[in-house]
Amino acid sequence: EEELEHFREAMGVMQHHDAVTGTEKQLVASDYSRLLYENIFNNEKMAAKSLYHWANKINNSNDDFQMHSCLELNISACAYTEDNANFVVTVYNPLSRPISSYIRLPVRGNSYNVWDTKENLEIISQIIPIHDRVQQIPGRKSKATKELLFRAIDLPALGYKRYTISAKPDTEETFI
Amino acid sequence: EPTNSIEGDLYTITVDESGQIVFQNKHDKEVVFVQSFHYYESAEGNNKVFENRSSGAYIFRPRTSSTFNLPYEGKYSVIKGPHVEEIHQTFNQWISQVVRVYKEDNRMEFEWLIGPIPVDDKIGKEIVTKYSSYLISGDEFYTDSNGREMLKRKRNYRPTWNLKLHEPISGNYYPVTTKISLKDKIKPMKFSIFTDRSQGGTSMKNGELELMLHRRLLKDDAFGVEEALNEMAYNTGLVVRGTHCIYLSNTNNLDSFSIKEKEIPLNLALRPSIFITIPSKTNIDHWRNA
Repeated sequence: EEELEHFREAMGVMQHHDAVTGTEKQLVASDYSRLLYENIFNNEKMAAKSLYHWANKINNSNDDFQMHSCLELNISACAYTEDNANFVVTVYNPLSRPISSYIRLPVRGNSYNVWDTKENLEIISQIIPIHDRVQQIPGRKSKATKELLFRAIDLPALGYKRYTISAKPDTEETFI
Repeated sequence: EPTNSIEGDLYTITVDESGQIVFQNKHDKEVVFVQSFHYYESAEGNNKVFENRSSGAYIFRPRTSSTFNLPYEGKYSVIKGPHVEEIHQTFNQWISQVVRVYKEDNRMEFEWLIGPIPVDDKIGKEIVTKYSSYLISGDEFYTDSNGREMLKRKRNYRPTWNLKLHEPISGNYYPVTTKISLKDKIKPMKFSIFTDRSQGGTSMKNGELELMLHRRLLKDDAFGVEEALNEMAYNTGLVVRGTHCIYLSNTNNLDSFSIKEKEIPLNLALRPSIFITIPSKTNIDHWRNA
């Protein structure tokens, strides 16, 4: 509750009319960014706890079960997906009805296996270069030059699906 | 093979020589629209009297009533694959976009990247994109300004008083929460643009929709913020990246059309959350079985 309360407070501050319309002073805008970042980052653990609770699994402190959010996907950057050859993606659907959605993840490899753990089958993925201009955005410190795209089919309402992703052997050396 | 086009089941999208994106329906050659980027130069004054008020955080006030065209470098590449086809277009040093068509989705996506807007010439600039279609919409268009239902807008008109606009551009701009659309007055056609954030929008010409993408201004408008809308990061102006989803279709099957129109903004606003776990053991099979 305490962790969640900080997040609620930040969301409360964002209801101010200047925050909604962008008529705040620059220093205030920067403070809003700080508030949002800190609280979203701190709530990673809580999101992980919830997902493991639903999966009837224990959320232990083992690194194997740490979940991370990628807060820089808006500039096609994510340290976790671009620096690792193997990773697991949990996709949560916040809508109250099932949907299918395309998932884009910044990567460095040329080819990946994407495995739907619920259906237990490999699904088709596509590698797309990230636009040159995106790679040149001031302040973007990412090694990702491509995005891995796949379609998450039939994400359950207010539920999740999990995908295991591994770079194909011929590209694994990229990550060494 | 060199190509300048991508296609979905129902349509083809092409880049022409001037950098405009041209959409054409495969079955109905009259269903065409063209997308392009333009900018307004912002008004600057001493804010002492109404006529001298500057464009700022609170008000949009272009210096002239027409947009300026942008120089086009003419660079693009085309990517095709099993899920998506994309045109990566570089308009100039500070405007680029990706136009994409997903194979299993009957909509187009324009992912624009604007900034840092150059202001070395000491002129504030406000960047817009225009989607020009052959729809006969007259002077009417629709916006979801209150975030609920679609409200009918009429150019140079207010429903409760006789209007005489001195500033025809800003006087016709309306808030767009997620959607702006046009209806053809003769054919059962509708043209909608869905935004991933609130923007300003208008229809200044028959069949045309216009949305404001990014602004970099050098003067305060004296309405309270006391700063020019000149956001900086890394010692330069901000770069913004966002998406417009386009849905242009006939409304013969109104049920499926309405369902689709309600699905798109929800999917844009409430996207799936993504969490990454890195297995400490390299044995990914362990995860598959878990």
